Amino acid sequence: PTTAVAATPPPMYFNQETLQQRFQALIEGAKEKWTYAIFWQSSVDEASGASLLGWGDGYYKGCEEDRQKRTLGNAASAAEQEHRKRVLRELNSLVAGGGSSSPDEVVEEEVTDTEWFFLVSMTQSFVNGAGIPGQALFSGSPIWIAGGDRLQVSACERARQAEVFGLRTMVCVPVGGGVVELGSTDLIFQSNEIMNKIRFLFSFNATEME
Amino acid sequence: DGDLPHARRISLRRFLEKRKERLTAAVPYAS
Repeated sequence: PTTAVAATPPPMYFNQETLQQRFQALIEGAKEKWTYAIFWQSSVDEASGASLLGWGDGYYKGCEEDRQKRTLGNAASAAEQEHRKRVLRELNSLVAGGGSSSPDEVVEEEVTDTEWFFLVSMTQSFVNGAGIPGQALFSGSPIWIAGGDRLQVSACERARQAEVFGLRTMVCVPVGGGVVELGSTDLIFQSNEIMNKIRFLFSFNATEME
Repeated sequence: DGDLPHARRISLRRFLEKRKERLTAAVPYAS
């Protein structure tokens, strides 16, 4: 249940540089192999009054499957790959300011399933407690889903989509100003150590916001 | 449509930069 809603800018902007440092400390310093982390930022849609979780920032580390799929060539179908590459080319020219630089491997190499899942996440938002991130924010409690079978039967479309793209663990932890989501292609069981690390790293205060 | 919100633009640029690093670092396929 993800919905694209035109929201007014959120009241606070988090400094993306410090967010990246937090992601890096969380993911690169972990024993577990997390594939990505996302900070969903909460805001209120002024027109409707709906609470909204939208893209704040993300960190994509990748996984072993990325390397294997590129090497062995067992990635998504040719048509799907062409679609992904076309989108990536358009996005690349968009962030490059429409420059006419020649195509390079960054947009010509295969876009793996987990890369695509991460990219698509940038377009998603969650209204009034919808989806796993929204439920975590609404309840104030972490949600930890370990196992492809559990993701598959989730009521949340995003969780089911995650399973289709090869993810086996999805975690959403409410923090100040939003929700931190972690995903992995590995099976990772709930641990207080990880939960505490997320809460510690993402306990924002006013001086850390732009 | 060219109207990419600021946070997504930064995230996307960083994703593409890191993707390039990953691809460059990847061991080439030995035939």
